[in-house]
Amino acid sequence: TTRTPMFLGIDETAGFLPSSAAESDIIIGVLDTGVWPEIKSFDDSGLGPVPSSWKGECEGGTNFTAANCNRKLIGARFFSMGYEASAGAINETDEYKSPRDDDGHGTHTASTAAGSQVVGASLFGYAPGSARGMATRARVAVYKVCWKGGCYNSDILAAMDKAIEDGVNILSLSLGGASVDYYGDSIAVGAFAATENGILVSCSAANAGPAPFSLSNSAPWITTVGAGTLDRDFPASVSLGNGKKFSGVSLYHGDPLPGKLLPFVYAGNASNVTGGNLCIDGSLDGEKVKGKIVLCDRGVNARVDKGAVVKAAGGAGMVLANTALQGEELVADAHLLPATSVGQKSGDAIKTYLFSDPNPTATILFQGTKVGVEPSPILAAFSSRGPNPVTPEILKPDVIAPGVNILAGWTGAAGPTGLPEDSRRVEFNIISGTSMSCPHVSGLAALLKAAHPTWSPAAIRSALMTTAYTAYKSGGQLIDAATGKPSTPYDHGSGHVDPVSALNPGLIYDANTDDYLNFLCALNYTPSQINTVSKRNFTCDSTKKYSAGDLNYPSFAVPLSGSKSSVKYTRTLTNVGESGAYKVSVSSPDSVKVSVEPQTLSFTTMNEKKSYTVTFSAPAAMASGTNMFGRIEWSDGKHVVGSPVAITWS
Amino acid sequence: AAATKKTYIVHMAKSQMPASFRHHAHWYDSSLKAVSGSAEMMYVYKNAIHGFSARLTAKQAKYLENQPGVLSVWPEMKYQLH
Repeated sequence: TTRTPMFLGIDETAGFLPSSAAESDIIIGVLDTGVWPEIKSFDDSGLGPVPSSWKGECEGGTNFTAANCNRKLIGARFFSMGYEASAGAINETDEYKSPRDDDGHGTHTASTAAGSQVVGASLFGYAPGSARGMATRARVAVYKVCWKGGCYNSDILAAMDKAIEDGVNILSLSLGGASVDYYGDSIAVGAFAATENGILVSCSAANAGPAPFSLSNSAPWITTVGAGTLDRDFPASVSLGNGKKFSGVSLYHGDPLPGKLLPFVYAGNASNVTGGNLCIDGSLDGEKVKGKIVLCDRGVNARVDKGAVVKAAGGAGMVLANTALQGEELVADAHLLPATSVGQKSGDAIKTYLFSDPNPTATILFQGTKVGVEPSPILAAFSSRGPNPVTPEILKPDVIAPGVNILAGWTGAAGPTGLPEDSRRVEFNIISGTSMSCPHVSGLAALLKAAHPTWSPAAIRSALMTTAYTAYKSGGQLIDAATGKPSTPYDHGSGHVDPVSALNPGLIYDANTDDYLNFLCALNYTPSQINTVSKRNFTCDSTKKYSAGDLNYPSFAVPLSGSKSSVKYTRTLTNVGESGAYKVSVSSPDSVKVSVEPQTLSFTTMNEKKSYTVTFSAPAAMASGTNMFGRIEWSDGKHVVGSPVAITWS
Repeated sequence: AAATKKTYIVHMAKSQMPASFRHHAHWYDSSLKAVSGSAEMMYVYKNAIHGFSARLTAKQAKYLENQPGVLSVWPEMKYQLH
């Protein structure tokens, strides 16, 4: 990626990052749509031999042989039996039955996590710079589990099974399914085994925001990643015939619009079908849009599909307007015709002009790439939100990372829009999603693992979470694009990752398999359900009182009710820094008393553990669904070990 | 409709494997064959879960659930890229 290493502070590595030798021992397994191995992001120049621990393979198939792997891309496998059993045999003239990437998504995520540095990268000149993965020297192993017809969990499980055997250190999954109990979720079950084997599993939180309870991959042994913006934009403004101008974004590259105002029409008024405003295939009247700029509303079909529909109908350009669902969040696309995306407020104002002027006109001005945009990051409106739909006592997502307008490697088999009619081929593409933020965290976790080889997956996640930030350097809390207001821990979890701070967190909240088994007991899972998740007979102690909230997690989610107005949680901190005394500070919501005991924790040796309790007490019951937020921080003056608190009444 | 086969993921309690089986895959196969002589395993899992996936009718899947050592039988689910 370009820009994100700088945005995350890992572009200047001296004194912070692990040695390149340690980093090159780390293997990131990426379950996705495969890989396009020929792009420069998978160049292995300067990398030493493949780690001796590696047991993986480079499997051959359609247009892919073992020769496509090298010392960067050290493994490539594909899993299609489940897909073919459900969707029919793969037509190898239409789809690569091999690790080769038909789609681009897998190449993008793999190169984001661990791509080699590529000088002079851009998409049509947009987002120019040196592109690199987060862990440039880590190795990549690709497990293709997603096909043109989807991703099936029998294949996903097979890939996780093999990745564990192959010896990956990090697993990156930018995919998910419905939220169900952990024993019915293949990713949760596979991730449990991976975690037990010391593998950190990083998963995308999903793109179902801003609705609450919209998360995927919410098991506490998974690192769940939401998405935020960078300080980069691709401005493309709309000028109207009345002289007014509105900002938008675009990655359009091609013939410009004529240097004059063009007739402008609302798609809903250029269609005879219900929902014509959405520019769905076949919905536009060619007579009414020919040679005009068309305003389409977001929703139902893909953004780039709308551009293709306008182009096919003879439109000259498109303005794509957000609805309340997306708010002011601007996601740029490499449309096939001159087009720009505008926020809801601008869209509403433009529509007012369209409906009031008998002869509306407009043009679009494309202004390239702008950096230094503030405030940033802003939480993406699409980023899925808590509360955790499966276990309300575990706050999710865990962190947010860059996931909006991310440039990274792309397949040679599809154009940047992914549309069949897009014959353009690019080495880099700019796309958005929690799919893009997840491999950022996977790569950063690889850096932490290289720097601290003995740390458990929980320790690495803890370091990322407790050092994440929730406020801008210039002041003010992180903003949510969906509302324009400060986001909450249910939106951003512990906050935006800060990898340089995460390398030296001071203290960590560790957890091991026994802790997760006790957590499963707290969920009242039956022995059979626990066995399904953990592959072992485990008997919960009937004399012991288990509490899901007592899992040694680096954040706090506290469900309260009329009958349960006080909750006590216990946590244990492990010293991973110098000796010192940490003092607690609490910011609690007005209606809830948060008390921590003891208030000081002194550590004298490395790996020393100290426990504390937190009591959340609400003097008065609140209406069901009421959320309140706070924060608990431990600091020795050098480190700040922060935990968000989310309290919800039911 | 009753004869339509779908993919199922079968979780097994490996600790319950009878001593007469030398390898867990043989036990899985035997459990599967007990409900369908023609059914074949797609994947045998050993690290992520203990179990296997196979194509079964809904009735066979229900029957398999009651076989000794079978923890759970889950129908195939489709996941999405994010």
